[in-house]
Amino acid sequence: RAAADKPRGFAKGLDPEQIISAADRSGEWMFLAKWKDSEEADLVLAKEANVKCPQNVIAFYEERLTSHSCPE
Amino acid sequence: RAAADKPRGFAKGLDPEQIISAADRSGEWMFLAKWKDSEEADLVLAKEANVKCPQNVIAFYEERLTSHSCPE
Amino acid sequence: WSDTRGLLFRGKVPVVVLQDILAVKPPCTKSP
Repeated sequence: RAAADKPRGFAKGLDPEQIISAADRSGEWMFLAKWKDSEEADLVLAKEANVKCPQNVIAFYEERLTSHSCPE
Repeated sequence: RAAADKPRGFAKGLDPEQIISAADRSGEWMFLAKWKDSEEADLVLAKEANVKCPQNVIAFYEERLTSHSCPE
Repeated sequence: WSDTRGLLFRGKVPVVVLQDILAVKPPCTKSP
């Protein structure tokens, strides 16, 4: 019960250090967020992260941005 | 000279409506931004757009997610 | 596209490639 009651995600009150991965969970887009000064990482809703830490989200996507050439 | 002096990008003072494309120019990512209530679109620095209109940038990235490194 | 700077975007499709272990499918399935 103690583990279940433990706050998770943004409810921990920690600042996000980096978005390290992304996942689709039952149709909901989620990020795996690593917290500053902590070894822990949690799944958070992308729509929540977009508002609470937009620069971390942008950095995550920007690292994976590439450009493909269109065939004629 | 009048055309060259015309403000471009965020200097126009318009609100961005949508980021419609991205391209790498000499190692610097640029976005093509369409402005609200205008038919114009301009090149803007990605790092500037990330700060001035982060939600537009995130929406652009979300629409272009793929799990493939090569186009079909 | 009459602006020469439009050439920067011609023939290129920007994509965000997710090869992370947790990525299953992108949230938006509509084509760019």
